[in-house]
Amino acid sequence: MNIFRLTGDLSHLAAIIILLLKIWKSRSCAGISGKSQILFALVFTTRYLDLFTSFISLYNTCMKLIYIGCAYATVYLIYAKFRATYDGNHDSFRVEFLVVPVGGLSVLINHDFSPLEILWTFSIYLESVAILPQLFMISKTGEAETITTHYLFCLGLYRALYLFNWIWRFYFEGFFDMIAIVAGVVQTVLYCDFFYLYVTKVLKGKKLSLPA
Amino acid sequence: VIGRTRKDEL
Repeated sequence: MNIFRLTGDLSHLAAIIILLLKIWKSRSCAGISGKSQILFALVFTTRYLDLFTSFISLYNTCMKLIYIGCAYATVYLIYAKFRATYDGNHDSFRVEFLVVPVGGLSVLINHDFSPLEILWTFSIYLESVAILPQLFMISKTGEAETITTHYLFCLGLYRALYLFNWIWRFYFEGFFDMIAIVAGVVQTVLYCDFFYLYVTKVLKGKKLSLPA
Repeated sequence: VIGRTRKDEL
């Protein structure tokens, strides 16, 4: 555990909590892509199956349970409790265009051709693109609430910090995982455009709105 | 060690 890894995890946790609180406090999920949230729930479910097979640390187990629990709670709020506020018409990204290629790729390129390993690989690949329905929704409506942009920033920051964590681990521990690194780079790159808008607009007190 | 960092990462 290094400082990048810890702050990355905390940033990830902050993102998840921000989104849950935003929906809960405003009693609305307007502007939030339910499809992205379903994909994240799928990511955590397929990655953390090792909860049943191996114990790493209390920290590790607790965080996994919190991530999974929050992911399903978010999906529940969007599709059940506050369904009336869900903006399905604007959440029109075709997720099969992500899930099918990612599924194929995880079968083709993995560390070991075993069920748990393929599911872990699937979750890594899927996580890297799971935010696309949300970004698509924002580009379609042309704007995002400020709290939603804080959520996206924390979520992007998390993977960027993990990149530094992997650099650290490579130099000091000799560890590296090519699948995680390549997917992590892809994931971080997808946020770059958003990071630019966040810094130039939101941090200067303006609402994030895209030119028509 | 290649490809074994994930066991302790989230």
